[in-house]
Amino acid sequence: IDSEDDLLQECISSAMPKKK
Amino acid sequence: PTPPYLKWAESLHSLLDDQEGIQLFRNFLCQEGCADLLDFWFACSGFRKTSQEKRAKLAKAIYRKYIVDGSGIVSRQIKAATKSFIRDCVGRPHPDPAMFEQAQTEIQGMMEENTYPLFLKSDLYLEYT
Repeated sequence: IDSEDDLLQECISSAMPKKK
Repeated sequence: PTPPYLKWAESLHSLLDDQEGIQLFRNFLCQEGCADLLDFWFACSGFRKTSQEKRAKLAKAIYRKYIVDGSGIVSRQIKAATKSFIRDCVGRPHPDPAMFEQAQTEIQGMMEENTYPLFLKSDLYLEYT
């Protein structure tokens, strides 16, 4: 099970633009 | 073609659409002690795209990290009514994907009026360009 912090980090990263 | 750092000066969205721009803006916000504003903004965008099974847990994580503590930079910039709306949503088993939208708009407005123009005048940005 992911910790809340991991989940939050994953969520923030998922919203960032991908490398061009 | 326009160099990326000139695009960053066009709008906050152009800045937040570029990995290097985000990195530099985040460094600036760290110096100013308000990097949480940017992290929260991205967390709200990510939340909308999160699968339903993770959404309830993620809503709690965002709420605990940025909103519940009234002395944090994000919490201080969000209206009381918006915080109370979020508090109601967090307790639900299936939170609305748009539950952080109003809070994100408020934080974005604050960045557009305040930290983003300061960033464009900062040594960090000027040295980069």
